Amino acid sequence: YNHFPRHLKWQNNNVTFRIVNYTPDLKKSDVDRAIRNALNIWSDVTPLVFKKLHQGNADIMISFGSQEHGDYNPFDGPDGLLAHAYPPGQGMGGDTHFDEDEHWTKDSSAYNLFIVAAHELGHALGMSHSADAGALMYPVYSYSTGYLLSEDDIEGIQALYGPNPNPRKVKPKPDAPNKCNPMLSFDAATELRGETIIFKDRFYWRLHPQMVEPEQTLIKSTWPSLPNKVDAAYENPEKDLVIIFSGIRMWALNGYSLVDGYPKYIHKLGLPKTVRKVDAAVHIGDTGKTLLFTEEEYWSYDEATGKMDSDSPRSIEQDFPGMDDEVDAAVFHYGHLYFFHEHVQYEYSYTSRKVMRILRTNSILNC
Amino acid sequence: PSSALPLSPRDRDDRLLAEKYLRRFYGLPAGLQGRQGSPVAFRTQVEKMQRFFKLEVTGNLDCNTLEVMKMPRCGVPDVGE
Repeated sequence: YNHFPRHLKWQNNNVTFRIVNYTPDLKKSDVDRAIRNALNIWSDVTPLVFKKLHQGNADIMISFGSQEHGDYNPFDGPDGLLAHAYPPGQGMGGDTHFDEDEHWTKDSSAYNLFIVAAHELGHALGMSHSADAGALMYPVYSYSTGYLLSEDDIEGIQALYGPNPNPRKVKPKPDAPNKCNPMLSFDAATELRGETIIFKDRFYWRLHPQMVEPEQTLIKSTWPSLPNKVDAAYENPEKDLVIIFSGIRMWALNGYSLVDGYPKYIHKLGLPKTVRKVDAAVHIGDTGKTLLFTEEEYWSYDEATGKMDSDSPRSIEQDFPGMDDEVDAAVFHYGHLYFFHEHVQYEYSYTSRKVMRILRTNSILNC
Repeated sequence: PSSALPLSPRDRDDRLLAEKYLRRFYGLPAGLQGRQGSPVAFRTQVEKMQRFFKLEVTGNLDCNTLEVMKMPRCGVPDVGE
């Protein structure tokens, strides 16, 4: 998290706000509720108390305007700049402006006013932008469900105002995983048209052969309809599809686009109803088989026939000697399988059925 | 890309977008001190933005950097006054 220079903050915990005008995109009561809920997000975790004024000058003056709207800090029409706010202080300090050229909604169909208001009011209280891609104070808009603040946001606002003396029970989002944490484990890994995608918590890293630095992004900012957590993933290059598993459902991607007709149940692959989660999946180009790992066993799915091999399930420990008996993620590169389990990565020769090397899981992330 | 080569319209648009972005969010000086005057200053600000967004720090306007610059976002600068 970051604060503004000199850690600007309101000197009094009782802060007033006033909604000066309204967007025609939403009912007045929807705007009122969105702003009130956005303020509550911050008051739940601090001693701050917000009082609404209906006329006169409030600490935080909230308004909608387009292009030049009176503060010589013009908006730019649809998209681009969505809103801005000023740090605590006299006059324009704390004032919060929304770009009326955006379409404001209560859902994910356009820009969600509640989410953008919660971010801007963070500025009005003294928070600057965070570089944590999962934080509410991250500068780029992304729609998200559930509790908005991350641990990073709460740490930042409490560094200014302290905690709420009567805290309400909240469940902050965990911070973005640190790729060089030596104990890092993966949720899933797959290829995607020459890139490698690695899923961890609400995020994924994208590794491109020519990029030294993996790029971390929120899953939902790229695929809003995917769940926040992915269990397994594999690419079937012949069909140009990436299959994503979460719980008992699976989705298909063609490139970065979701394929219609999904999600489907994983049991359509021939997995029994007792299987509720796929731990890891990997497509072996040489054999046309996809291996699906569930606890200590794995299933072999024949992509050509669309059927599970009759001798499935088989024991991981038996068929992959030298490996742990469980797998978190797996990818197949030039005849070598790379199994990831907790913080250890195994480079496995599929032909000689032997562990060739043992590395740290996050060595693939240049750590 | 070297400024000695003629720019395609698209490159020129991207560069203008980048200048505007860096001026607004990373304090790139306006006018001649900006891109035309000091390629070093421009590169430094691109690197600062790439570091903030945990992109590969190249100082160049690569496609990932431009992609982030085009995302809808908050109008408050990413760095202090």
